Amino acid sequence: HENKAPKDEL
Amino acid sequence: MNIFRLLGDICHLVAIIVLLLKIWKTRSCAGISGKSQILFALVYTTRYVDLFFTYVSLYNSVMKVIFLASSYATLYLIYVKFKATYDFNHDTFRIEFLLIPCVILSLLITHDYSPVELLWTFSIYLEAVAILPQLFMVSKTGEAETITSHYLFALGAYRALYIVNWIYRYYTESFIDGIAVVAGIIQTILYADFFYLYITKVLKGKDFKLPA
Repeated sequence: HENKAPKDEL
Repeated sequence: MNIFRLLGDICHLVAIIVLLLKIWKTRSCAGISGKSQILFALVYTTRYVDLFFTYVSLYNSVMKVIFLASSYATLYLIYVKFKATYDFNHDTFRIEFLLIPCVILSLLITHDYSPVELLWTFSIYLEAVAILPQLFMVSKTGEAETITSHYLFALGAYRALYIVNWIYRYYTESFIDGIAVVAGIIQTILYADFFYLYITKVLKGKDFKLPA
């Protein structure tokens, strides 16, 4: 299971 | 935040400002693909709906608002204010050939089936190919104004710098987002031909012309 990546990039 | 991502964001910002200024100063959008600009507006709209749901930082929110506002301002200049100068005869790329595969792909390969995540995934795939109508237009006319080539270079450099940022983040934070990385690499590869001609011609003061 892959963790949802944090969306801190633009 | 690291230096590669910051430089990438600055390149992105420079690209958008260069395009807006070019159109505004010359009172013309000749040589600019309105279709690519429609796709970019769609990219920002679908990616930045999270402005309403998640707060990352002031920097993040301000940049998102700038990208959204500038993309719609660009569309306004092309399709309303300077519509008479829009070169629609050469802007003939069929964007449904990009939109439909991107919708399908985002439904097939996504981290999560939530609406916001699906929109984000779609925006990543669409961004990778959004420049194709513009590159198609350049290949059709065989040339680009110097300022347009600066725009394209800055826009291509932005995602190339993001790749370096992802490598850096992988080693320093163990952070990796496979979807963004693969799409970002494809996006950068699409600019490769252009980068080559830009470096060998435009930076030496020549016009951007495709070899006959």
